[in-house]
Amino acid sequence: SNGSSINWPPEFHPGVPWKGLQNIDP
Amino acid sequence: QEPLTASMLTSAPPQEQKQMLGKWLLPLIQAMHPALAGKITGMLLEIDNSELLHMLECPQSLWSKVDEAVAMLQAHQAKEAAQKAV
Repeated sequence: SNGSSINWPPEFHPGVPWKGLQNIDP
Repeated sequence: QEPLTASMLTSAPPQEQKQMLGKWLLPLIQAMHPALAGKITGMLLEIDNSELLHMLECPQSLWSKVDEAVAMLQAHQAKEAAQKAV
């Protein structure tokens, strides 16, 4: 395991369009 | 804040729907978990919109999901911290 989930979960910002899990770099 | 209704939500495009739900969820969650609100909102937005709409009408189900999300987030953060420590 390489621990690539470090940026999970995506954070919601009111002014930024929501991209969900797509905004996490693998 | 302006109440969010199912008809408002379903008349918006899918990406906009998540944005609307997020804007509605964030201040509610901030009241309970100020430091984690953005992340918890992000986690809850992975839930199906129809279920989120149900949570909008039933605060009890919202808070139980928030509790679940906080527990998951804390477990995740503890795991990350443990991995970094090694």
